[in-house]
Amino acid sequence: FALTPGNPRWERTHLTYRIENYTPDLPRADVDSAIRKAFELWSDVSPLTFTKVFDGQADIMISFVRGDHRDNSPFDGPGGNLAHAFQPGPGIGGDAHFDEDERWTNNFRDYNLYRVAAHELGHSLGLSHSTDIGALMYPNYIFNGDVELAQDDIDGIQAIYGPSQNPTQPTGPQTPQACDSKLTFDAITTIRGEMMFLKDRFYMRTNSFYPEVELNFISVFWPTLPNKLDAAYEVSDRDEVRFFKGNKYWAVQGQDVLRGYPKDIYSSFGFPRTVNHIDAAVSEEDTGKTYFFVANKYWRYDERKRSMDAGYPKMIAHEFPGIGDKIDAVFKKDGFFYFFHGTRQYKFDPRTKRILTLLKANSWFNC
Amino acid sequence: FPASPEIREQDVETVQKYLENYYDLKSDGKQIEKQRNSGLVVEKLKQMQEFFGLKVTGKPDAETLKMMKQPRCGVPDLAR
Repeated sequence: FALTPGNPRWERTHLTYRIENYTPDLPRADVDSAIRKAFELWSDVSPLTFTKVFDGQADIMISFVRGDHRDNSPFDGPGGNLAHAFQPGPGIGGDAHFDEDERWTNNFRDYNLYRVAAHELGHSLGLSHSTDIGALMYPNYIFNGDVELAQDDIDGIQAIYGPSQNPTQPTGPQTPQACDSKLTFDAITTIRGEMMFLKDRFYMRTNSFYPEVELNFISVFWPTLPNKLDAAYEVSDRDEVRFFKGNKYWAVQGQDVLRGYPKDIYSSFGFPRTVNHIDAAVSEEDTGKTYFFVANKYWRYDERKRSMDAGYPKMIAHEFPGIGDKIDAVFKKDGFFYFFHGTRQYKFDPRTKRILTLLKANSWFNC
Repeated sequence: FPASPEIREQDVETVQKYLENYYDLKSDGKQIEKQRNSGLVVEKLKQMQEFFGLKVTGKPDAETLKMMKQPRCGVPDLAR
């Protein structure tokens, strides 16, 4: 997070705000609600309180304007610059302006007013932009379905105003760091020749053309997928990737989530009802066999016959000795299985059924 | 992969405007082309690439241009 240079802050913690005018894009009640909820995000984690007033000069004046609106920072028409806000202080200080040339929405479509307002009010309270892509104070517009303060945002606002008076200190989600030696994964899959590592709300992606690990929200590609997935695998001859959470799964083709999903794992794969989630999965392109790992057992599914092979489940130790009896994620590359459990990664040769190397989970990220 | 095409005039404008708006690049109305190769633009580009965790090249590569074209907040990343 970053505090605004000079550390401007409000000396009072009880502040007022006023909505000077309303965008025609939304019912007034939706605008009121979006702004109210945006303030609540910040008051929930700090000593600040916000009261809405209906006339006169409030600390934070909110308005919808377009083009040059005489504050020395003209807007630029649709797209680009969506809104801005001024640091705490008298007069224009704290005020937030929203570009009326944008379409303001209360859903997934660009641009969600609640999401943008939550960001701009961070500026009104003294925060600058964060480099943490998972933080609300990140400069670019990313809407992944929910609007919540990341731990980075909470740390920022509490650095200015101190902790909230709530008996239990609220916390927020953290953004995974590719080179954090304690990094673990929810799921990993190949996808069209690349690898995608999944953790909480994020994917991390490596490819040989760009050494930097790309980290972004899963919703950037597949808005309807849930966070904290359990497992994922690619059926490459169908150009399909399947994502599992609980007893459901989704299928995508490139950036399209296929219709008719989520489906349940019982009717699709034949799992017994005793299985309520999958830990990890990987499919072998050459044999069409998919391995599902659940606790200390694994199943083998035939993608071509579309049925579970007989004689399963078997103990993991039976076919994959040495990798332990619980895995978080697995993928196959160049004939080897890579099993992940916590911060450990096992490179496994299925031909000799031996572990070849023990690696750190994030060894693929060139740290 | 095709070599990245020579950067287009329009992209030069995008870079210039973005750095002026968000990275405090002073533009004294100098012809963009001259500015473009100035050390100042390279310096500001590196600051922007650093901020967004991009490869710090000082050049407006495809990843950098893609980031510059994303909708965002109008408050500068680098305070004036």
